[in-house]
Amino acid sequence: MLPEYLKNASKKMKNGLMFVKLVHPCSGEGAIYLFNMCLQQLFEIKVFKEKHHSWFINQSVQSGGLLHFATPMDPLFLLLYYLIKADKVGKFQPIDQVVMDDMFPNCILLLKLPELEKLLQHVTQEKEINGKKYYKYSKEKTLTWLGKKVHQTMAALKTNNVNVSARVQATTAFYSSDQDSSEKEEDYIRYAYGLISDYIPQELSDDLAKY
Amino acid sequence: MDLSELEKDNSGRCRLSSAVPAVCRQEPCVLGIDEAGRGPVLGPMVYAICYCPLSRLADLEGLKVADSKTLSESERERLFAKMEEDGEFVGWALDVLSPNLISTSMLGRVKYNLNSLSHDTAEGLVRFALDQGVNVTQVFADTVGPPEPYEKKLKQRFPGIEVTVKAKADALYPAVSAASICAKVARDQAVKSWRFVEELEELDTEYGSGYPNDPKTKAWLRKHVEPVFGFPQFVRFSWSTAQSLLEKEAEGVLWEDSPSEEQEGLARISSYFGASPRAVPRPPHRFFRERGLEPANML
Amino acid sequence: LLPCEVPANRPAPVGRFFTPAI
Repeated sequence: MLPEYLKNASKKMKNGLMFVKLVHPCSGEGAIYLFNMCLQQLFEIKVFKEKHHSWFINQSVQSGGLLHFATPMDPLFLLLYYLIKADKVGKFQPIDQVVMDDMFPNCILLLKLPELEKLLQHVTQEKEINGKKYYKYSKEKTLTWLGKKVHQTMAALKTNNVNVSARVQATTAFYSSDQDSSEKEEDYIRYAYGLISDYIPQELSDDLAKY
Repeated sequence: MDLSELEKDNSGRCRLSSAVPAVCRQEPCVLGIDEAGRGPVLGPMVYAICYCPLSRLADLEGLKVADSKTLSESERERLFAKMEEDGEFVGWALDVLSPNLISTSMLGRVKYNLNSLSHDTAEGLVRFALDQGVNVTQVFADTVGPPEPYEKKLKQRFPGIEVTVKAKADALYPAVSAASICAKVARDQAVKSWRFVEELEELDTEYGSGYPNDPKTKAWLRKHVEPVFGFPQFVRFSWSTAQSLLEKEAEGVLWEDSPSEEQEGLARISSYFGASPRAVPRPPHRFFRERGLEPANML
Repeated sequence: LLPCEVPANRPAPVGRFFTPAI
């Protein structure tokens, strides 16, 4: 399942859309992404996998009812993964020495992103020497950036009526009015934090929880 | 009999009824219940009631509505037409239960067997007559399953009305025999004019009586079994005749609550004593788990 | 996408038997 506007992307350029294997920023394992070379946009691919589904496709029945969804994803989550990893070196580095990965060589595609420098400003300190930029991971800036992400996610959860209540209840049940709003807010923050944490390393997720 | 209602949608149930003769609102009436098409593996089952004033029972008998089993299809149609003509003292109503309704009731997660479906339908028709103002004082019904509980249930539902449930009621009571004629006429017509929602290619209507032991019916079923879709909805999937044919000729189907062959996720006991504690990756967030979504690590 | 699994890949007269209801 792809957003409609991507349909012609693959027509415009030979390799308009590319499926690439990159790191999953939370688990560190490989995951499939879709790169749109024209708009330089990154999509994560999630697969709907449940037992006992088949397809009717035209005049046939096909087993293995998997459904792959391509959802736009902020590439900064991937850049962040490499910046944190490189932070052990503890000094400023050019970004093309940070984003390197022999497991997932296609990560260099991230360096082609049009607003790469703007993105990096959210999560790094930078220095410029002889016209060349050097970057260093900044936890403070990152936490501020993630805080914004959590609030944006909360807003989206509310508008999409996602059931976030901690108590297990039928998803169709509406909020019992007796639940006071601060508890509700708490549920939303916790839920949004949990979702964002699916895209950042465990250690940063712990810091974010405190933040 | 106007079955156009059924032709529009033959996947559920549909009710047909005559006007209520004025005299049936004034005088005490006897009401007979019977069904047609209970046994066949094809086509609908029809429940019918027929009622008339006690004072006109002799006239009803005069219509020669003898035991409908002894009548031919055309004789039944002629008799039904005659009852319609003499409509000023006879009223009727019937429910056509489609094969799809029968099958889905019997095969549903919560079993709703044929007897319960029958009892409820019969009761619904008596309720319908009462709601239309028919002054019912006596009800006669043919047995569906053991007579006692059925009679008891009808008496509970309709206190103050005399209820008699007996085997061969259609040979004993003219009102039941008349109901049986209505049911049979409706069933015959429904089967004859059955509109197949499935655009079958070489559709043949040589399905015989529809009874499971009828060789023509068996041959028709064998010819029309479809490995993925089973049968046209004209067939009662819940009939053992249909089921055994599906077992032989059709693909299996697995549902999420099918008894799964192996217990998923039971790790081998040795894995719990593995050397390095398995780094249990964090499970995906609840948002994804609840939607069956996980990161794709291969296409 | 069906809520059940037919353990087979084969031709099937979907157009004749299956009317998706929205």
